[in-house]
Amino acid sequence: NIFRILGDLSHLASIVILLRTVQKTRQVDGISLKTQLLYVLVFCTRYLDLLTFRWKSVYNTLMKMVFIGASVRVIQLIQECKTRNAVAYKDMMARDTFQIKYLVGPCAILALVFNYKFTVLELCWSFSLWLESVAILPQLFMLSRSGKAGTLTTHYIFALGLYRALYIPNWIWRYYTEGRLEKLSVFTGLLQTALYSDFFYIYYKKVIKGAGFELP
Amino acid sequence: VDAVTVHDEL
Repeated sequence: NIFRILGDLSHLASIVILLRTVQKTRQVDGISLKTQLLYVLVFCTRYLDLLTFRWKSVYNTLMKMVFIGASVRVIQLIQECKTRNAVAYKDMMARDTFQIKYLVGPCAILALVFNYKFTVLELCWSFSLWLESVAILPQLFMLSRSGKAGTLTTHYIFALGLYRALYIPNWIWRYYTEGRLEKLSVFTGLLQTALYSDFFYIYYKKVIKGAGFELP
Repeated sequence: VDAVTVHDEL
C-alpha cells in the first residue's frame, strides 16, 4: 500500500541524506556515531532472514541489502572523518556521551520476554524492533546537550520521523484489508513514533517559532 | 501460515 511504500522511501531518503551530506561535506557535525552504530545492529539482527534464502520479494530483499549496506557505509564515512578532520571528529565524540549499554541490555531482555517464538531468528527480530524504537536516543540526547540542530541532523530526523509516522496508517490499512495485526511491530513502532513526536514538538515550538532549540 | 509471524515489513 501507498503508506508503506512512502514510509520505506522516506526511510531510504533519511539514510541517503545522511550518506550524501557526509560524503560531500566531510562533516559529521551533530551526528551521533552511537545512534548510527545501533542502526547497523538493528538492520543486521532484523534482516538475518536474508541468510535463510526464503526471500519475500525482489523489493523486500533489495531494500534489506541497501539498508544494511548504507548503514555500514555511514559508519565508514564517519571513521574517515577521523583522519581527515580530527578536530570535528573529536568534538563529535566528546558530545556523543549516551551510554548505549542502557539501551542494548533492556532491549535484549525485552526480546527474551516478548517474541513470537523462542528461536534465534525470532529473538533477534524482536530485539531489533525494540532497539530501533530507542536507537535515536543518543542522537536526541546529543541535540539536547548542544541545544542546536544543524540542517543535516534536522533533515535526517525529519525523514526518519516521517517514515515512522507513515507506518501507522500502513498498519491500520493492513488491519482492515488483510486482517493483519502484528502487535510487536505496532507497539514498538508507536513507542518510536512517540520519541520522534517529542523531537517534532520541541522543534516546532523552538525553531519554527524562532526561539532557539532545546530538548528536555 | 500464521500471518502474524510473517515479517514482511522492513
